[in-house]
Amino acid sequence: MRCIIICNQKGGVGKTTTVANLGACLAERGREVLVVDADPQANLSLHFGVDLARGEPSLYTVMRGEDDPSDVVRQSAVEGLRILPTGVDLAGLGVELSGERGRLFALRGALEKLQQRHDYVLIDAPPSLGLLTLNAMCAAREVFIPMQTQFFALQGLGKLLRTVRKVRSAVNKRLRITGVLACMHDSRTCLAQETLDEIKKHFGRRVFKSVIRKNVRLAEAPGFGLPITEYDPECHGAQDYRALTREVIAMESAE
Amino acid sequence: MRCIIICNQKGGVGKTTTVANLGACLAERGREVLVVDADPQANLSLHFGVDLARGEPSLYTVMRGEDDPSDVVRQSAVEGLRILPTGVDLAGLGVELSGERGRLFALRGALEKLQQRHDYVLIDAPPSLGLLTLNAMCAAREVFIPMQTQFFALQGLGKLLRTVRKVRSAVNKRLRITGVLACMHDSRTCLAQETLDEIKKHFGRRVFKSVIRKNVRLAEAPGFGLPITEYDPECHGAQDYRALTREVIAMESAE
Ligand SMILES: Nc1ncnc2c1ncn2[C@@H]1O[C@H](COP(=O)(O)OP(=O)(O)OP(=O)(O)O)[C@@H](O)[C@H]1O
Ligand SMILES: Nc1ncnc2c1ncn2[C@@H]1O[C@H](COP(=O)(O)OP(=O)(O)OP(=O)(O)O)[C@@H](O)[C@H]1O
Ligand SMILES: [Mg+2]
Ligand SMILES: [Mg+2]
Repeated sequence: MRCIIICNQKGGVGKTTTVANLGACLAERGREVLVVDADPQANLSLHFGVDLARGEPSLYTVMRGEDDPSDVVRQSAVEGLRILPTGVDLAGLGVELSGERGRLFALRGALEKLQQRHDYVLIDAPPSLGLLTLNAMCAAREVFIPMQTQFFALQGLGKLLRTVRKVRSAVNKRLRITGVLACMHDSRTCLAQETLDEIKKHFGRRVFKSVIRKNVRLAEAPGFGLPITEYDPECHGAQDYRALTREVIAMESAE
Repeated sequence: MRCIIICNQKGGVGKTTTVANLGACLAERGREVLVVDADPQANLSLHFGVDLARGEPSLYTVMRGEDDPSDVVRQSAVEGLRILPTGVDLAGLGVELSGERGRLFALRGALEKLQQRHDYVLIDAPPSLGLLTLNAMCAAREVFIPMQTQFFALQGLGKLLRTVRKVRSAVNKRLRITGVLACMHDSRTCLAQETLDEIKKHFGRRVFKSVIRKNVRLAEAPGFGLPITEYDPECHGAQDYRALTREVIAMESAE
């Protein structure tokens, strides 16, 4: 069972798009996949057509211990892909948990009950390094870092790497960075090419060979509540996420 | 003196790009402008070539009362445009201020001392609705909401509007939403056009007529520490931000 957090505090780099579509491509290859929406914006939930009202069972009520996770998980439109959705009330968790000792392990506890059933658990993190992202880092074993091939991409990375190191030494020895994924890449511009080279210089082998190219079909798919494999299975976006999936699966034997 | 927060909890929608370039275009029209970096990612500071080390005087030390704001403000490469930069240590403020009664007014107090000198203060907010964004909403009189013309754009808006309403009724009666700005608009795709129509349906007159088109020069400029008016003054990006500036200035007499 691989539990992977997809995180980067820089906003709009392709975290949610990667969780939704990598999840769908892994399911297409026969894996049992759970995607978890740990971002109060609830974009991942909407990507699968789930729009929860305040108070409905969600990751929020699961992390507060009010609902059992297996009662909240839903089947998506894709065979082999299930989702643990969230609502906006998740934003309040930071304040509510702030005094408790076990506040970093609320998500880990919740996911433990679900892990037997799934080959992959992919967690979509919010654009910050706050309590929700820390919770997801405590629950995960692997970190994937989506990055835009644009100027601000490298700026926040130092802080993200320091946070991963801190979580690993303090609370989760298993956590490691599997790789950096170039997203929304527009190979026509020199800026994108130069930034990609820069990323490879920084990360060496820990950069996925697959690059996700900019492709408007990826931005259209969530409007229909579908991953790219259902919305437009032959487009560049689907091809790129399938290439990434081949790389991710190839790592399985090394686990 | 107009104090404007540029905010949207959705990540990567053009907040920092708007603060930097609207600021530069207002300065070009002879206004005295201060841009404030209230995002721990410090992208706005970097956009003007300022890269602070931990512990250096910054917005963080100003909000903790350790430094006087006028000692931290710097002149930018642009005549009439100054910046109050930040470093990554700003991320820790949430926890440090969490117990104090006046925690929502730290930024407002800091900016009060600077307001005499400037015609415009533009505050760049992080991609969240946490303490730093609330602080900036308490300090500001106006809210500009940059939005990408993509599917997720409208999803988080309800929460943002509720937060503005709460801040207005509880702590800052002056706060009002001036307008929504369409950013990174790619008029070749139907998705962008449909989303823009949707935004106009929701917001009516409170949508700026100017639309910021997708333009790679806007993404290149921060790599040189320059706003678009200095980096490529004739490109689409500079034209669009100048058009926005004309609209913003035209509102001045209505103030
Ligand atoms: N490869 C791509 N090509 C074109 N559009 C893309 C691509 N990947 C993502 N997008 C679009 O770009 C926007 C940002 O992507 P996404 O929401 O996945 O980023 P995020 O990192 O999850 O953002 P946030 O920081 O707000 O959580 C969305 O509108 C999405 O549809
Ligand atoms: N009109 C535009 N055309 C092309 N690229 C743009 C445009 N506006 C912004 N960008 C680029 O898109 C990326 C996101 O923009 P920006 O960083 O300003 O968004 P943000 O809302 O401040 O992000 P965050 O939520 O992380 O603070 C940046 O790499 C920026 O250079
Ligand atoms: Mg997201
Ligand atoms: Mg920003």
